[in-house]
Amino acid sequence: ERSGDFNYGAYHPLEAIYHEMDSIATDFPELVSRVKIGETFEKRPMYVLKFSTGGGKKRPAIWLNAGIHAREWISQATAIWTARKIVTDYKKDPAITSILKKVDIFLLPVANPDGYVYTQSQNRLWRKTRSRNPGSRCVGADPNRNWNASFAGEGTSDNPCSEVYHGSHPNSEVEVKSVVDFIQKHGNFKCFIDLHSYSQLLMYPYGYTVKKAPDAEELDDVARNAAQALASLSGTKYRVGPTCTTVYPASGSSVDWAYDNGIKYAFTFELRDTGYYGFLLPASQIIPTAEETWLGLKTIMEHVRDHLY
Amino acid sequence: RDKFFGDQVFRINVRNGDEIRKLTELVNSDHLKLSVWKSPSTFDRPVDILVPSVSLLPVKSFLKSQGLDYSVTIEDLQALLDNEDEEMQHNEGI
Repeated sequence: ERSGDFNYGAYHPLEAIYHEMDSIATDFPELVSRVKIGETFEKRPMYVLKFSTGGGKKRPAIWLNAGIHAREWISQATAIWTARKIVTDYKKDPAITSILKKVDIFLLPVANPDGYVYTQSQNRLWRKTRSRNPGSRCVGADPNRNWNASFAGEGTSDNPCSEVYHGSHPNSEVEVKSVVDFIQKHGNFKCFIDLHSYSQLLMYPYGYTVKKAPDAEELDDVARNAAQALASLSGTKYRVGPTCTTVYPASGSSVDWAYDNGIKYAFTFELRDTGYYGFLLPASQIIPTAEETWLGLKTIMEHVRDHLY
Repeated sequence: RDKFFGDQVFRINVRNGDEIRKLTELVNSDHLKLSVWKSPSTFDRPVDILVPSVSLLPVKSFLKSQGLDYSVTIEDLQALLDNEDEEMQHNEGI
């Protein structure tokens, strides 16, 4: 922030976030590249930042997903801060340096660009994508119910007007399909973390069933350690547990898809706060939230580094 | 941009399955135009609902008649949105 003009303690339009992503890649070309992974329904680019110290295209990798629900602005803001943090701390912090020595990190700060733009131009409380539903006056599908993991199961709706409308078929939303295609083509992701708000929760599969995931015990341990690390900064308390019993049944989610497709370390963060501001978290809380979340993310990434499979 | 003058966010504490069912019926009433921020789930987690200004009285009346415990967590949604907007514009100016 000192060397550039991007205020990490403020919310920004999509163009500003994309410009900052480009700046980060330009500033650290030996570590970062900005990769276009697809286009949205309204033809906006979808950009990820790839953090890599080399070692070939199919190195083990971590996917950090943010902003899939448009109105959860702290998610996108935390993600772009995290991008800058990674490059700032590389070769200074032994943890992130050793993580990047073994794995690549892909960061998607705005997983739902059309929705995000809509929250800024029209309706601040929009959640879904902006795709057109034939035969319906209602727009969009819930991009976190559109993944092929018990698609159209409990916790979703077949009504296009619903906030949890699952879409016409799995990956019907081009924003979801772009991520799915990229991850499947890569074939060597070991970790998928999805950032949402609000509620201060750290969850792992499953959302679509109360059945215990095979790795539930390990994921629970990792999550508890991550929540503890997060809390160590400012005392922010997170609840930990499987999605289905910690919040509610939610089928077709990104994290469940990732887990069922061989990505063992799959987690959902619900960031600040617990409801005082809800989705309208003041910008003054962006940096404190991002700083504490970073400690949780690092804990998870260190575990992935030490437990590659 | 859409405005939310007079709209409020209610937090409803649900204690059992019956209360969740009643609340779900309320949320599904089309004419009230309620928007769920946090869905009904386990019994120890509250439900957050955005209530448009025109529905405040009927919703309060329903909650009271059903014995559902609630509080208003955001009394003036538009004020929060205006602050946020002002901040963003100020930042862009800088």
